[in-house]
Amino acid sequence: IIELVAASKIYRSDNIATLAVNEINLEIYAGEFTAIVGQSGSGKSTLLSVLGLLDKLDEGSYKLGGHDVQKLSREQLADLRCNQLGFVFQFFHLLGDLTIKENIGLPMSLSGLSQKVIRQRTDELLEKVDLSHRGQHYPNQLSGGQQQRVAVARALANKPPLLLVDEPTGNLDSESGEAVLQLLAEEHKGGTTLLIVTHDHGIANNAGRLMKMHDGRLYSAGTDFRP
Amino acid sequence: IIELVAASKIYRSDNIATLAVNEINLEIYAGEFTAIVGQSGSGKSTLLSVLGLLDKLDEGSYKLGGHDVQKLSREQLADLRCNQLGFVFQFFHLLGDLTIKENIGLPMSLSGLSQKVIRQRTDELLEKVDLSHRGQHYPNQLSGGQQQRVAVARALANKPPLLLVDEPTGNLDSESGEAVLQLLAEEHKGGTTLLIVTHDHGIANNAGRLMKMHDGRLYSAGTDFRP
Ligand SMILES: Nc1ncnc2c1ncn2[C@@H]1O[C@H](COP(=O)(O)OP(=O)(O)OP(=O)(O)O)[C@@H](O)[C@H]1O
Ligand SMILES: Nc1ncnc2c1ncn2[C@@H]1O[C@H](COP(=O)(O)OP(=O)(O)OP(=O)(O)O)[C@@H](O)[C@H]1O
Ligand SMILES: [Mg+2]
Ligand SMILES: [Mg+2]
Repeated sequence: IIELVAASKIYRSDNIATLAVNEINLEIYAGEFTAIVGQSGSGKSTLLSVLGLLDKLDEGSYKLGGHDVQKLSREQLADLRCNQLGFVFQFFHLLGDLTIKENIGLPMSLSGLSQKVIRQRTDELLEKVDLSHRGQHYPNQLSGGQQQRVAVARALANKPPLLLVDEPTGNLDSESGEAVLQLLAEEHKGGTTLLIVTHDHGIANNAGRLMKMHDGRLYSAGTDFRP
Repeated sequence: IIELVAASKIYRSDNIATLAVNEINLEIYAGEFTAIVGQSGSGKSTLLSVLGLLDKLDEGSYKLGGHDVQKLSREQLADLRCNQLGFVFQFFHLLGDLTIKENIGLPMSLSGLSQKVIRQRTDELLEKVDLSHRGQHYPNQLSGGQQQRVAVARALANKPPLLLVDEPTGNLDSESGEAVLQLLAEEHKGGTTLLIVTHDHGIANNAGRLMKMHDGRLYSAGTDFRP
């Protein structure tokens, strides 16, 4: 489902160039659960935003589901982003003017589902993240951890076959974190391909494959690596 | 240094009232290191924003350094916020139009320090958080964890006697988290009163006092409580 070959992403500003992602080769097969760990600033979010079609590579190639993303049209990319990919951002990026229900429903209305189906699925997801009584509130009326849970619910809305998750439990206590992990594991059991960036050893231990990023490079970690 | 008596904070929206902080009594003495743990949504950030003079209480009283904050003028509050209190927000709130150096220097220029002293102190703090080569970048050019470290450096700028910190290691790998904790512990050794909200057991175990919040109420945890 994911195939990166000699992929690099370089940030240039003033006279400094930061090689955030440095000649990475990565293959991820459908149905796998992969965790990526690595120090702060090692390139994890950058790698995820390239895989999530939010950023372009400077060098190398990226094939998603067998298609070379550099050859896809704008409409094809938008369709992939909306229907094939689910993305949980490290800092949520919830839309402040929309209620919690509207935030979760947005991906579904973009892909043309009926209002009835959207309402039902939204209520189901709110229940799963233990926030059913907060649907009418706005993101700034929720705590940090509650917003993180809404971001996870939104990413699951269209039941995407590939889920890219950046640090899903960073702002959660161990109980809430466990519940989010449960939810993601359930999706994985249902066939979703899961890629999670994390500092949480619990998640890293549950994954089928563990990889480590360091200064823009990606290393496949054997079982001896456990952080 | 901090004295709360029957303190409550209520959020009202539409027809739902959330009692985020519920009749809390709290005394913190100068030089103490207190950690507060608690589930997502239990009221930790709300309590910290009341203590940090960012939010007003609906009921009860708050004395900071012996002064009843409800009787202080706007100028006195601004002076307290700038010179007596250091605050690390859960989601950083760095200013996007300023460079990293300017973000760290801002509290010092607000309290009238000379440019020479500001430059020196800023370089010292950047060194302490391992970001000396990034001073000219902007917040959106740093990773999540790097931004968190800048937020800690900014809060230390004026060497405030009281430091309120909300979840300082949520987005950090264990090594970077350890380094931030070291930095805060050093400040505490130098006499700073430290209050940290956290889900990190390492921090909770290092604190002199541990408290737990649940549904807006604050419980003092004996040593048998360790999360
Ligand atoms: N502006 C607001 N309007 C309504 N409710 C609010 C508002 N801000 C916070 N709340 C509610 O008050 C409660 C306490 O929130 P708070 O942010 O203090 O929690 P927290 O303990 O910091 O949680 P976390 O660990 O997730 O950051 C939550 O239920 C939250 O939804
Ligand atoms: N817009 C940008 N301009 C310049 N450098 C950038 C930009 N965005 C990120 N970087 C740099 O690229 C490197 C990788 O950043 P990235 O956000 O991918 O790290 P990360 O592994 O997700 O870290 P964290 O665990 O702290 O979230 C960092 O050194 C960061 O400062
Ligand atoms: Mg990141
Ligand atoms: Mg909070």
